[in-house]
Amino acid sequence: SDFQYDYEVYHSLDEIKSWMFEMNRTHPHVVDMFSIGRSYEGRPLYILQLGKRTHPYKKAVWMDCGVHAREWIGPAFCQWFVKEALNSYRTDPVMRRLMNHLNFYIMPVFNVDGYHYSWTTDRLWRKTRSRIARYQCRGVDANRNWKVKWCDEGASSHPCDETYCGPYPESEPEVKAVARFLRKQRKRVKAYISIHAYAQMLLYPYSYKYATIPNFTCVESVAHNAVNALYSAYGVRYRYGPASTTLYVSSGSSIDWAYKNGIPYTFAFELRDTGHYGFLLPESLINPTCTETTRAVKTIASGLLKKC
Amino acid sequence: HLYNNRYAGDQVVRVTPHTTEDVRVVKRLFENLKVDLWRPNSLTLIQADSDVDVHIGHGDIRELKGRLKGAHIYHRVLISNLQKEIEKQLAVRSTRKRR
Repeated sequence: SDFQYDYEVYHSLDEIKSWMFEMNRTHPHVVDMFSIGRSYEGRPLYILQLGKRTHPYKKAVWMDCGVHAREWIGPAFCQWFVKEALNSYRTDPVMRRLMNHLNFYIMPVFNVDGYHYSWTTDRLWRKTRSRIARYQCRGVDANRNWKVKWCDEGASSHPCDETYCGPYPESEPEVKAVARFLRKQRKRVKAYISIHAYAQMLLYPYSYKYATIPNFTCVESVAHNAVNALYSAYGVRYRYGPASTTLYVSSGSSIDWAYKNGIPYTFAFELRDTGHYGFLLPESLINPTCTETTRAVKTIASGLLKKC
Repeated sequence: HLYNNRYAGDQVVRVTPHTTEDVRVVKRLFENLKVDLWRPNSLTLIQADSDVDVHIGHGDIRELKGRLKGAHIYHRVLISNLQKEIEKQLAVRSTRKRR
């Protein structure tokens, strides 16, 4: 087809939406596109479901990108992963096995309003774009708005702060829509992955407390294998471990919510880099960053098909 | 200009407080200056011996560096001109598209 899409540049929200429709149109047997709700400003929250339609009760992996608007490498990675999954289905036995036995729910842009705003008005915007009564400051940190130890340590109750937890849990329609979808799919979703930037880390629960999760051994092993797979691409070292100790304590995060709601493997990636460019990772680094991260995500997904 | 040149002359500075006193000084400094914390993303998360990346407006750079130097707190510039870096991020793209 004459649809040319450059995966090694950053794309606007409109371009990403057109790309999603095109993936859905050109891969009807392995791609389904649907919306799980609308954002604060009324934009659809589109999801791509990837996977061979082998049977209706397949296990599933959820992956969202772009929770924080300025972390552009996230949406770039979600698109890259979809492209890799579709292009390598025939040639890569690992990807073929994953697509045959799992469904992937991919949300290329979680915070659609914030992402659009970062393209048009403020490149360094982080939060959603909701309005807060009695305050001029806008937006909630979507990764402090989940109903798990909400607005406790590591989050702020002040609307003008970057880590504002919101007026109440799931106050953000984007968070509410994803939480509702994951609650409905609870029996099938076995892994939750959220893509952020930057710090080069792979984090798992808990974020809100210094404690060890019950299935620590299995999760630690999957994380270890994932960062090893990532390292095998270009030798980039990722730190990994519980978010509270590896990064910092924060409450109301999506990986803690997903874990508490029964998803056994929940991870947050902090992609490249460690600060040289920060949120302004050059387009020339999209390819290596996404190539290495694809290896890590495939390793996590493969871990679901093994017994632990 | 992209974003109406709003980031012209802004910088991203990495500050590394080593003692609890350094941490107190840095927190107080950032409360007074209007800064955009890149990492960590909240004042309460600043701790000793961990890097703090902060986006600072061009009008506050001199005061920030002067205060940090006065308090002997280690810092270095990660991005010397934010506007240029942002335009570089997308400018390349538009030429490619034209090609």
